[in-house]
Amino acid sequence: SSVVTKHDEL
Amino acid sequence: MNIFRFAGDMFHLISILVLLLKIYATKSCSGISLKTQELYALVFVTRYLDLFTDFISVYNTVMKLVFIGSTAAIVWCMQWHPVVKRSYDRELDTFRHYFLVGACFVLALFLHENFTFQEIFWAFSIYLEAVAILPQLVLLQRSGNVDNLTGQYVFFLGAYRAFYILNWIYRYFMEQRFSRWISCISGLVQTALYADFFYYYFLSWKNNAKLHLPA
Repeated sequence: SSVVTKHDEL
Repeated sequence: MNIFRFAGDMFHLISILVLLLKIYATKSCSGISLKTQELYALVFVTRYLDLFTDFISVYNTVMKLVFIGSTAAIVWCMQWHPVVKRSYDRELDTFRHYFLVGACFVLALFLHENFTFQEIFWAFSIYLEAVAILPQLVLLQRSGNVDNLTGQYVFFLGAYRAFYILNWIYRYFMEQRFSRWISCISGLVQTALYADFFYYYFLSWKNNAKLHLPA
């Protein structure tokens, strides 16, 4: 599955 | 989380606190572009759609709430506060920022990481943030002299994204998977827009003169 890029930056 | 990113977030927080201080202490918002503040409110609302769905950390959630809350408070103050709104330079703050919103949204429809509702709005917010300072820079050039707090506001805002670029460089070398091209390129454009402001800010600091932007 395409790793959903978690936006951990603000 | 690395030191560059943390420093960037702190500069961003300081820039907003400086702006709130200026408005609260002087009860005036002269020299501040309401359009830039509206664009920033839109940036935060469209970027933090995952505020209630994805929990990253307490720091992350608290900072998102602070950014949304403080920017909303500034927009409210500049439009509705009986004393502050009178000092708004309505006739100088005439940048047609709706074009920026439209252009960034169209760009986000073509350039995004995943074609999902949340990702398109996230990419939109990244592009919009890069150009959100334009109405403010145009207003500063039109109003000529820049008062200290407003100058510091723009300076810290530029420093925040410049430190984020250091953060992306750091992550590029430290993490095997680097997929932040949208943020990185947009962040470079954003910081480049501050370049001329930084130049004149540095000159005014060196000559200990009032910051004066050439019209």
